[in-house]
Amino acid sequence: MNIFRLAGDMTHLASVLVLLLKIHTIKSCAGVSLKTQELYAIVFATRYLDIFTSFYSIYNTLMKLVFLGSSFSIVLYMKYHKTVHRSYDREQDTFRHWFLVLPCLLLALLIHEKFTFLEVLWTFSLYLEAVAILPQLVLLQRTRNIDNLTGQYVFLLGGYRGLYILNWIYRYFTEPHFVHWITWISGLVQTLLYADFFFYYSQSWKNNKKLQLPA
Amino acid sequence: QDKPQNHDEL
Repeated sequence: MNIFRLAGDMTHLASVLVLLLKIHTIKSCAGVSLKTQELYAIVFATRYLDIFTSFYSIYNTLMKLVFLGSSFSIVLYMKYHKTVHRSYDREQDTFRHWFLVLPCLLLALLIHEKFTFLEVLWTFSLYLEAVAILPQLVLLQRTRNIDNLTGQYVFLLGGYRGLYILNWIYRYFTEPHFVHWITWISGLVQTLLYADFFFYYSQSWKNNKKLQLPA
Repeated sequence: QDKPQNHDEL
């Protein structure tokens, strides 16, 4: 475990906590895309099936349980909690997210490191995670008033991906045979999707103005 | 051959 990965995991954890804080404490999910949250729930459910087959560390298992639990509870909150559900921007959150799932599954069947059930699902989760933020970015662009928590949530998620890239560079130079092209390329694509958001986020921060994405 | 891939990252 290097400092970049730990920082990346902690940033990821912080993003989930920010979102849970908003939903649980303020009872609002305004500006949060349910489509993205559903995709993340699928991502974690398919990636962390190896909880049952491989053990790496207590840390690893605990974090997997946290990400599984939080992603499913966020989806349930948004769908079934009366007050939270009322604040959901249903009319704006119209991205056809199921159309992302099938191409990712096909790509995972075609391009993978090993053709086993768990490995193909793991690869599918990498491809799906790379594009899962798209509905959220589209929703942000449509939302007139992006509140601070939603902006911070997306910023932390993007930060987590950026830190993971530093982690891969570090591991490549310090660990022999650490080469994972599929993970790297999907991670890079995922991080690039945030580039635009990061630009406007830093602008709003610098000018001390409310975050607003151009339509 | 049947050993699972090492996925130690999250």
